Amino acid sequence: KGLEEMRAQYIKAVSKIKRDMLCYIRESKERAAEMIKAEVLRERQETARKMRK
Amino acid sequence: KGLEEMRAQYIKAVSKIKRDMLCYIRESKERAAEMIKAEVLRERQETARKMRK
Amino acid sequence: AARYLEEEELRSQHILECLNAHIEELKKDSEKTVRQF
Repeated sequence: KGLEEMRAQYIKAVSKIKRDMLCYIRESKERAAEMIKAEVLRERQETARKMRK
Repeated sequence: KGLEEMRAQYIKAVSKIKRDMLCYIRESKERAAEMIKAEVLRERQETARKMRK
Repeated sequence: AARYLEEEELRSQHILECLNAHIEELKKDSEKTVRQF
């Protein structure tokens, strides 16, 4: 009986760790997308400046 | 005895998760550094081109 | 750039599969232990 409880607790603990990792991974993907977006924007402005010259 | 065995199983699972995450994070850092290095290089070439003009 | 994001997507899917595999392994092993005792 006790073992069943322990098993359930251990499984709950690793699932929580996984949830936290999912969160971290999602955030790091969002950050990467932000970085790229800013990069593309800068490129556009740069090209626009050149065109004007 | 059963409890000890289960505890060992839990610790094994958590250490595998930790190892995989550390690997993932290190890779992310390396890739980001690569991207930035490429970016700086492009900037230099851009400036060099402008200087020549 | 788009390639970079694509690779990020692939890497995150891969790591998730790994995490799930470890959790499944723990579930199976601990199930065996419970039955044993």
